[in-house]
Amino acid sequence: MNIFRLLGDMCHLVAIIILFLKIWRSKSCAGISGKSQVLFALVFTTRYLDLFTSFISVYNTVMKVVFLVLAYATVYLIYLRFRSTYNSESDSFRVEFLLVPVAGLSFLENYAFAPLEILWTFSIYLESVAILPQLFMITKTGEAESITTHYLFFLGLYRALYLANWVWRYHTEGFFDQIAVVSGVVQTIFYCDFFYLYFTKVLRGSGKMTLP
Amino acid sequence: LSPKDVKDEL
Repeated sequence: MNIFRLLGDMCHLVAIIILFLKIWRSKSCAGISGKSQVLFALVFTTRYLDLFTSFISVYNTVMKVVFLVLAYATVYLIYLRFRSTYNSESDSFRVEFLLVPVAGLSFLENYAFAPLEILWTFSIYLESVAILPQLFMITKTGEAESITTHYLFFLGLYRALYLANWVWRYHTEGFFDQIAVVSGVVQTIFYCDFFYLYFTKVLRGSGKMTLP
Repeated sequence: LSPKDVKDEL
C-alpha cells in the first residue's frame, strides 16, 4: 500500500458515493447511464469472486464488499426504484460491442487459463471500457449535470492515481502487471477529453457542462 | 512477482 493507491481507492469510493447520493437525494437518475452502472456491477462481481477463495486484508475485504453493495444498490435505484426517471432512449450504447470483444480477449490474453483467472482478466478489461456508455450518453445529449461531472472527475482521478501507484510500485518493488497496467492506461485515456471539458467548463462556469 | 500479487489491488 502506498499513498497513490490509498488516495486512488478513496477517490473511487467518493465517486461511487457521489453517484449513489445524487440519485438517492434527487430521486432521479436523469443523465445517468444505467448500462455503465450494470457494467461496473459486473466488473466488481467477476473480480471480487476471490472474496470466497483468498483473504488479503481487512481493508481489502471491506472495500470489496462496500464496492459490491454500492454498485448493486445504484443499479437497483436506476432500474427499479427510480425507473421512471431513467433516460433509456439516450442510454443507447450497444454494450454487446464491449462485452463480446472483452470476453474474447480475456480468454486469449490472461495469466492462467483458469475460471477465476479468466473472470479476473475479464473484469480488468471490462472496467477499462465500462464508462463508455456514460460518456456516449453525455456526448449524445450534449450536456451533463455538474454532480455527474464530479462523479466522472473522481472516477478519472482514481484511474490516474492508480497509474501513479504502478509507477511507484515498479520503482520500489519491481512490480509490473501488464494486463492491469495496459488496461489502466487505456481507461485513463478515455477520461482525458472529459478532464479537459471539466476544467474548462465546469470549474470555471457553473451548473451544467455543455458540449461545444 | 507473480500475477497473483496484483490481487491485493481493488
